[in-house]
Amino acid sequence: MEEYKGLTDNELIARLKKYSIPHGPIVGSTRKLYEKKVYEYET
Amino acid sequence: TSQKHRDFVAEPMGEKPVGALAGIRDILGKKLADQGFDKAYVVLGQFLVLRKDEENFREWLKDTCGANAKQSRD
Amino acid sequence: TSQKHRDFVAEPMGEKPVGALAGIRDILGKKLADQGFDKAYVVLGQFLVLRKDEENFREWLKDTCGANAKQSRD
Repeated sequence: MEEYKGLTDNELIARLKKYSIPHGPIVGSTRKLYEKKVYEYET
Repeated sequence: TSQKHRDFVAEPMGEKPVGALAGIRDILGKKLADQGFDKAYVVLGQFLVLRKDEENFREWLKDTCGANAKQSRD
Repeated sequence: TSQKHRDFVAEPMGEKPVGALAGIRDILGKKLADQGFDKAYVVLGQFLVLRKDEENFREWLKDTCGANAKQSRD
């Protein structure tokens, strides 16, 4: 999961869009959830 | 819905504590409060920022305070 | 408050676009929408998650879409 912390918000959003994962904006209180959803998708 | 939820929606949310939310009892409420979600309106804010997506909201709740399926559904 | 704001609060927020918010015009609205804040309720969510702290909210708005002091006050 560590590598996802290095992603910029835009990079994270690009992956969420690429994987069609429903998402809202990346803010402090949502970032961790979305990093996890991308991690789960990619693993 | 539970009586607790009916009581909650019967009046403006105002500054109600997070424990006033249906499904959120002492332990869960404490874990949420420890992470800054000490008021019901902050949890509402998180639901809105998650674009009212129930699945994402439940997953966030489980990750944040360990709420189980029933608790997060409530 | 502006007529735009009076119009906004005169009815439930529902699915109103972010541009319906007072102070948020086309350019700002587009920048916010590009980052996922396309609906007024999502911006409300962020305000609530920021614990209704006006200063933090204005700073966030400036950082997110470049709103100036007047726009963020509105």
